[in-house]
Amino acid sequence: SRQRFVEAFQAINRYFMETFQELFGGGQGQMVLVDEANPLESGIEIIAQPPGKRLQNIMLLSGGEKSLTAIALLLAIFRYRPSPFCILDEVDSQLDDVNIKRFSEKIKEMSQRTQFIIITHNKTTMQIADALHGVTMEEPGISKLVSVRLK
Amino acid sequence: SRQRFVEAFQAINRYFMETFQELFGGGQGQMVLVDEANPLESGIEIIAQPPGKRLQNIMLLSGGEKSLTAIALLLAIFRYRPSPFCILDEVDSQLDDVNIKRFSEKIKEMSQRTQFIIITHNKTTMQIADALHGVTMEEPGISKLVSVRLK
Amino acid sequence: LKLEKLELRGFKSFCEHTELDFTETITAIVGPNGCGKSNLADSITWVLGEQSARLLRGSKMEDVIFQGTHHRPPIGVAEVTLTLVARQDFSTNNGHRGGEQADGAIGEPTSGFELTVAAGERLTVGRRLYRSGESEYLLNGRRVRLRDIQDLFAGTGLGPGHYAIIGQGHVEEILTAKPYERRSVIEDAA
Amino acid sequence: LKLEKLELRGFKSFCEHTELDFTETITAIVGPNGCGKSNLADSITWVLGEQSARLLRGSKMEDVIFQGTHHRPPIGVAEVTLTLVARQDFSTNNGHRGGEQADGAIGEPTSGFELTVAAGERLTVGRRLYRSGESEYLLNGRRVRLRDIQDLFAGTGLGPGHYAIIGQGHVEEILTAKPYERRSVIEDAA
Ligand SMILES: Nc1ncnc2c1ncn2[C@@H]1O[C@H](COP(=O)(O)OP(=O)(O)OP(=O)(O)O)[C@@H](O)[C@H]1O
Ligand SMILES: Nc1ncnc2c1ncn2[C@@H]1O[C@H](COP(=O)(O)OP(=O)(O)OP(=O)(O)O)[C@@H](O)[C@H]1O
Ligand SMILES: [Mg+2]
Ligand SMILES: [Mg+2]
Repeated sequence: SRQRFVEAFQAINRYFMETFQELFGGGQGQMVLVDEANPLESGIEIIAQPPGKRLQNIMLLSGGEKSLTAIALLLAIFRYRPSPFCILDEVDSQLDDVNIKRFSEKIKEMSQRTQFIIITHNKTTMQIADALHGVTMEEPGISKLVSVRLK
Repeated sequence: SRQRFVEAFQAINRYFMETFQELFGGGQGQMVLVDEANPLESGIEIIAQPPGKRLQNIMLLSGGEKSLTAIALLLAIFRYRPSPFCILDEVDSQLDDVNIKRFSEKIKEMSQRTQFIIITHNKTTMQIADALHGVTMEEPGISKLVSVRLK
Repeated sequence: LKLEKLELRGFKSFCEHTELDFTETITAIVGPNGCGKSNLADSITWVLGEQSARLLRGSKMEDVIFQGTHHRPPIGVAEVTLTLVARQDFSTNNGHRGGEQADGAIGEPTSGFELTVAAGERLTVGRRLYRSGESEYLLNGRRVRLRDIQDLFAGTGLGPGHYAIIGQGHVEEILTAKPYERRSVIEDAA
Repeated sequence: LKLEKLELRGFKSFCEHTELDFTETITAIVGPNGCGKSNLADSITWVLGEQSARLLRGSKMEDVIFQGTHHRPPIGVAEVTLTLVARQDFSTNNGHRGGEQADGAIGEPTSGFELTVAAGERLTVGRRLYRSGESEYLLNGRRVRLRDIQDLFAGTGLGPGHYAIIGQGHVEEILTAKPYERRSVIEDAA
């Protein structure tokens, strides 16, 4: 129904604008209806402006900026319609150390209400984990769980 | 012409098989004509088998294994049809430390004949560089080159 | 609902029986390329009722069954079991779906399938696929239909169009999607 | 041909005149997210004659001109100059293309455009785009057509379908491509 879509759109947009600023340390991101007059059928545009930069077509953003913008939006959708748990598979692969720090702090904050399973190669991301499961293939082609010590 | 395509296909395939083994430390990868009887029009299939694993649909490979397989093939095409220089923009983002080591050694070897420009966030990849250019945005939105000290 | 444990055997590269505890709030899964981390995520996607082999990186669903290595033969069945704990009283029947995600929707009645889990009690969800193509779906040890599993999770935010599992390489999809594709993402959440 | 220097001004985030030396064999470009590393790669792609705005992450070619920030106004022209050194005698005219990449192909004659560079001599390739939409292309300071630049590089392995520049996020494309798409990649190299 129109009511439900508009409510969801506005709520997710609020979460997105908030999360974008937290992950970027500033700037602004939001969703915009392509056709404001026709919310029942309009497509959705995403605009993103990292701190100090000008508003541009999101395709001009860097690889890391795109990832971070997408993460902000996905976490906003998740906050509006939460599941019992959230699995993130290497979503941090394009992020530099500064952005990974803010990303992992955001996950830490959201973990008060949600269980997270995070697959990562990054040591900073690993540090927010309460438990670390290592997977190896000592015997080629056969996966095995091992306990992991973080140095 | 048929002659040129078959020659190119076979030469690139030889380079691919060789480079795949170097990057994976074993295993085997190759290109296969979908329709052997019709080389003039046949599409090309890629099969890849990391060491110790069974030959499977390449889509089942892991993110890092796919990246490494693609790098092997792209470097093979490049060796057959070299350009004066090669620019690699964060092709190592999915690779773990062991694979990055072999990847950077391969680039070092190929650099005897080709100039490489490598954009990366990875410290191991940076170590094979003869020169390091840092880019910053002290003033937001304005890129600037700076000299870089590798710790 | 809260995740407690994942068990898998014969699923992709997890040939032998493997058990993972998820009792912690934030669990990290680490290891080298190709060791099986994404396969673990796939096993959870699968046991929740995923029907698209392509979303599991396969070309047919049989691809999720351990296919053997140079030293080990293929296995005949893939099996995954997820154990969850109810945080509040939870029941699923005829549109009464999950005290936790009461979005007010009255779903169409399931054919008499009924399950009630009291707060603190466990719920186990199991799925098996045999190489013959035969499938089994289990809830608390009882054979049910795939539909019952999908319905159960639909009431908890894990239904169609959920964003609970962000797959490797898929994070930027929402940005590169067309405007009306993004709309349907928001519609699914609404 | 060997790269020697890249100069850019008004190109994407490089508002001010910037010069990079590429005299070394392996040059690494590093820095935080969004600082401009891929924009440098884009500038090389662009000065070689790229005509697709989409391959430069834009929706129109004007997107490559510095668009200004909160504190600086937009600029009216983007300019990139690439300086190369010939490793061997090099000439381009009427099908005699590049002693380095003599694949025996006799290309169609260019309209009398002729350039000869002796071993050890420099070659500068320049491109400008004005916000009016007007473009300029230069070879060794002389105005030429875009076609002349593309032809020049086609003889050196930097022509259409070259794999000299692997863009960010594009490395796995050849694996996800369809079989006949991969075929045209090999055909381009042949
Ligand atoms: N049915 C199967 N039987 C045996 N092995 C399989 C099966 N399906 C997939 N695999 C293997 O699992 C491996 C991929 O595992 P996975 O994607 O979990 O790796 P990963 O740990 O996520 O690695 P990365 O860090 O590179 O993403 C591949 O090598 C693949 O061959
Ligand atoms: N015409 C333009 N004018 C001003 N800024 C621009 C223009 N085009 C792109 N940019 C900016 O350049 C930045 C992207 O730079 P670039 O893609 O080179 O980053 P990067 O260093 O490769 O980062 P990453 O490590 O995340 O890939 C974006 O923030 C974008 O807004
Ligand atoms: Mg993975
Ligand atoms: Mg980049």
